[in-house]
Amino acid sequence: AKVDSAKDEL
Amino acid sequence: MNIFRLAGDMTHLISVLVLLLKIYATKSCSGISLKTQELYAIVFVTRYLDLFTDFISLYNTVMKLVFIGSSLAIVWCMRYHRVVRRSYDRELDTFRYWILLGVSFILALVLHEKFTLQEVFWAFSIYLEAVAILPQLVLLQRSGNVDNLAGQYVFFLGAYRAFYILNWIYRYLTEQRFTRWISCVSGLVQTALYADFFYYYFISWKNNAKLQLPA
Repeated sequence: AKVDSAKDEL
Repeated sequence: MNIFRLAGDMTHLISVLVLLLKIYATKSCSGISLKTQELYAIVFVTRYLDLFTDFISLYNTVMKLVFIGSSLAIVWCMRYHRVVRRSYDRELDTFRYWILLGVSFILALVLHEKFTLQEVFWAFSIYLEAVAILPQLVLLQRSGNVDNLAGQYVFFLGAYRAFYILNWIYRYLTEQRFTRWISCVSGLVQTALYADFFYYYFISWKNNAKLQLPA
């Protein structure tokens, strides 16, 4: 699924 | 990735390592709230549901595994390790954390980015993390004298989210479409809850005295 950039945080 | 977020992740990692060090080196968990550790385990499990579905980077995956693994290991240790469990301040760690779980979950059902299981649980984990430290702060106030490692653990845990706030400001300024109100507002609340702890921590550091939280 395309991970929108904001969800790349821990 | 920016320097603020990297600093935040490293500070978070340090807080986990300090706690693991305290438990393994002293075989004691005095001054540590099991309830906060259990809340953090729930935070990581519900936040990283995408661990096996979305691969973002090796760093991201490794850190998620470290946080989930360490939080579960600490909960296991404090509950079942025959030596460590004896030093758990059971009678002081009485925060009714069901309230925190209930309020966070209801809030996540109302306030989320998309009404999908993953997004609702993600929002739940963000709200829960903001208040997860409360049992620990209450325990520190009740136990009076705070041993160094427990104080350092809470200090680094509070500092990491402060770095994340700088990261959100930086991303908001540099990425035109970056908006993460849920994380930002929740992160501000989370860091604000540490404010008085930071104040007393700074005072004790300045006077080179033991950390004393007012009852």
